[in-house]
Amino acid sequence: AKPGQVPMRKRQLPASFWEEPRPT
Amino acid sequence: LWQGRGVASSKLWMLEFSAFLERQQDPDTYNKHLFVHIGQSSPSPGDPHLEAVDICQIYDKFPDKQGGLGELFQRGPPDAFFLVKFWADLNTSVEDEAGCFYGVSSQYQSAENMVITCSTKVCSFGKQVVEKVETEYARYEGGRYLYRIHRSPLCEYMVNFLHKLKHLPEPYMMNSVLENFTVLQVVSNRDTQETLLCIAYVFEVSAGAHGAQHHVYRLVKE
Repeated sequence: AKPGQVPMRKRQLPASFWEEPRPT
Repeated sequence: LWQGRGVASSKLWMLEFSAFLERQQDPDTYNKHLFVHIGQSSPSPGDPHLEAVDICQIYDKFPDKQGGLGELFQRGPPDAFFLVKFWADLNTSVEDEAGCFYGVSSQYQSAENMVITCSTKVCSFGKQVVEKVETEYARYEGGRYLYRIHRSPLCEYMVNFLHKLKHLPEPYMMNSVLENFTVLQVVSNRDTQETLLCIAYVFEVSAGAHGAQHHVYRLVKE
C-alpha cells in the first residue's frame, strides 16, 4: 500500500538512509 | 562487478553524475561547486552489495500516472531500478551570481551500441513540474560504448529552486522543503523503449563540510 503523506522518517527505510556517509 | 554494487543494470552503468555551479573567477580560472555528485570508481569483488528499499515506501514521492514509477517497475527489468539518497552541498558562498553556469553532467557505459534517451523529471509533492528529455549516441572507446551528457544547463525552475533553498536560514527548513522534492531519471533504449536505468533521487542537505555525499539502494518489490 502507498504510504500516503507519511513523513519519510516514519517509513521502513534502512538505517543508512539517515546516516550521511563520511567522505572517503 | 558493477551490478549490485553501483548504479548499473545488465545493460547500462552510470559512471558519473553531477549537478554543479560554475563561476568564472578570471579569464583563466573557473570555480566549480558540486551540489550533488556520484563518481563511481571501479568496483572490486569485496565491495558490499547495495541495500534494498521496498519501492512501496517511496511510490507517492514520484508520478504515478501513465509512465510513472509503478508502471515502469512493473514493466522491468527489475535490475534497472535504483534509489539514490543525496546529501546535497549548498555551501556555494557565491553571492554575485552574474556569469554563473548551473549544469548537470552524467556519463554511462555499455557493452552495446545503442541510442539512449534520458528523461529527467523534477517532482514536487509527487507531481511532475518539469521534464527534460535528452538523446545521446554512443562513442566507442577502449572496447566499450560511452554515453556522455556534458554540461546540460539546469532549467530555470531548478535554478530558482536552488537559489531559494540555499537562502533559507536553517538546515531543518531546507530539509523540510526537500522532503517533498524528488527527481526521477529514466534512461531507455530509444529504439526498443527498454528501460536501461531508472533512478529515483531523494535529498537532504549535507551537514558536514566535506561536500556532497550519497547512498545508493536497489529498488525492489517486497
